[in-house]
Amino acid sequence: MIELHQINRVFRNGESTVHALRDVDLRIEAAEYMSILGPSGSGKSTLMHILGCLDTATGGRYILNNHDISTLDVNQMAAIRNRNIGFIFQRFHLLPRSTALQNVAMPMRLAGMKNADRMLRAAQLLQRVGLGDRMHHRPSQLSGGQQQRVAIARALANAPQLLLADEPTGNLDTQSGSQIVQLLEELQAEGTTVVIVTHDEELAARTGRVVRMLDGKIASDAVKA
Amino acid sequence: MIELHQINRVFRNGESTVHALRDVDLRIEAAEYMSILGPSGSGKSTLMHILGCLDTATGGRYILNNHDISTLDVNQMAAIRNRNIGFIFQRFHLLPRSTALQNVAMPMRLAGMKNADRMLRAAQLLQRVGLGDRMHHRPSQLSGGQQQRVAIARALANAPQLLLADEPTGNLDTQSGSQIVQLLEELQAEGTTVVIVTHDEELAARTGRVVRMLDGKIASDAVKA
Ligand SMILES: Nc1ncnc2c1ncn2[C@@H]1O[C@H](COP(=O)(O)OP(=O)(O)OP(=O)(O)O)[C@@H](O)[C@H]1O
Ligand SMILES: Nc1ncnc2c1ncn2[C@@H]1O[C@H](COP(=O)(O)OP(=O)(O)OP(=O)(O)O)[C@@H](O)[C@H]1O
Ligand SMILES: [Mg+2]
Ligand SMILES: [Mg+2]
Repeated sequence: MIELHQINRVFRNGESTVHALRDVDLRIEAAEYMSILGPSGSGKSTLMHILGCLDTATGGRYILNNHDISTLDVNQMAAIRNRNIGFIFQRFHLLPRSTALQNVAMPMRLAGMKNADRMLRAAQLLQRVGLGDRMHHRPSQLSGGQQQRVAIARALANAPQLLLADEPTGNLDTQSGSQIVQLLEELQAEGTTVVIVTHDEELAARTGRVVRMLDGKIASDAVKA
Repeated sequence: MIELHQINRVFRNGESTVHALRDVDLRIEAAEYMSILGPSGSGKSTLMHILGCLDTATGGRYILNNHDISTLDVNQMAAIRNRNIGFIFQRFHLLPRSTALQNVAMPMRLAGMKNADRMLRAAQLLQRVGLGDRMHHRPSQLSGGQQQRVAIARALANAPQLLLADEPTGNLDTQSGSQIVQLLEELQAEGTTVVIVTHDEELAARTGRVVRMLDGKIASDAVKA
C-alpha cells in the first residue's frame, strides 16, 4: 500500500540546515498495525507528515496505492488527504473558533457530505471518544485530553483507509488512553492501516510491528513473531 | 506556603455550566515535591491555573505566602506570577514568532533583567534541556518534545520559588523525560516547591506526595511514608 524509497527531508532556515530524515526505506501493507518510536527530535513527526501528504520529501520516492506522490500537484494531494488519510496531530491543530462538533464535521464538509449527515456522524464520533457532553465547547473550553480526543474524532471523520496517529494518548490518563487504543484496534481489525507514533513502550508492544528511529534514520524495524 | 480553602471554579458559557473544581482544600509547604493525577477533564489544569494566579476561583480562598490572592488586582497578580511562579503549560503557549532563545528570555525581560544577562541565562537554560543547537529556531521549526522543553526552560527563567508543571513529559521519550525529571528534582532539592500534573504513575511514585482528583474534587491526598 505504501512504499517509501530513500526518503530524505532537509530543513533549511537561514544559516541552519537540519537533515531531519536520511535515506528512509519503508514498506507498509494494507491493514498493518505499526508503531514508530524514537527520541525527541529523531524525525517521527516529519516522517508522518510525508506519509500524510502534508509535506514533500527533498529526495526519494513515495508511492501510495500505486500513485507516485511526487507527480501530484497541491490539489491532488489535498484530495488524497481528505478522502483516504486521517491525521491525528501531535499538536492537535483544532480550529480555535469552531466547536468540537464543527471541528469534527470539517473534513466531511470538504468531502461534500450533506450538513445533516455530517452533524449526525460528528456527534456519534464525539460520543465514541467520550465527549458527548462537550460537543458545543470550543477548544479553549476543553481540557488538554479533551482537545486531543476531538482531534482523534476528526481524523476518523471520513472513515480513512490510512490512519496516522502522532502521539494520540500523550495527554490522556491510563483509562481514557486505553479506550482510544481500543478504538484504533477496532478500526485496524476492520481493515484500516494504523500507524502510531508513541513514546509508550506498552502501547508499542501491542502493535504488530515496531519501527525505531534515531537521528532521522530507521534504526530497527521489527515485526512481531 | 500555599493554602487553598474551599476553592470552587465554575465555567459558564451560554447554556452550559461546568463545575470544574468543587470544594477543594489543599495545603502545600515550601519545597514540597508533589504530583496531581486524575482522569482527563477532572480539573487538574484548572487547579494549576488558580495556583499559578492565572485564573481566579469563583468561590473560596487562596493564600500564597500570606497574601490573600483574592484581594490583589490584575497587576499585582501579574507581578507575583512573574517573580515567584514558573508555569509549564500543558499546551506550551510559546510565542510563535519568537525564537526559542527569545521565548525563554521573555520572563526575564518582564522582570527588568539586562539584555546581555538574560540572553546568557536563556542560552544556559536551553543547553540544560538539551536544546543548545536549536536556540534560534522558532516553535514551528521544532519537534513537539523540543517545544515542550522550551516551555520548561522558560518556566525556570526567573528561578521561581514555585514551579507548576502541567504534564511536563507528555511529549518526551523516556530518556529526555527522565532528564527533565532529574532537573525538576535538582530544583526541589535547592528549595523550589514543585507541583507536577502527570498521567505517569512512575513519575508520581517518585514524588513525596500524590493528590488524586476526580470530577473536580480531591479524591485522595497521600504523603509518602
Ligand atoms: N521547519 C523546521 N525547520 C528546521 N528544523 C526543523 C523543522 N521542523 C522540524 N525540524 C527539526 O527536525 C528534527 C525532527 O523533527 P520531528 O518533529 O520530526 O521530531 P520528532 O521525532 O517528532 O520529535 P518529538 O518526539 O519531540 O515530537 C528536529 O530536530 C527538529 O528540530
Ligand atoms: N473555559 C471553559 N469553559 C467550559 N468548560 C471548561 C472550560 N475550561 C475547562 N472546562 C472544563 O472543565 C473541566 C476540567 O478541565 P481541566 O482542563 O482542568 O481538566 P484536566 O484534569 O486538566 O484534564 P486533562 O487531563 O485532559 O488535561 C473539563 O471537563 C473541561 O471541559
Ligand atoms: Mg513529534
Ligand atoms: Mg489538563
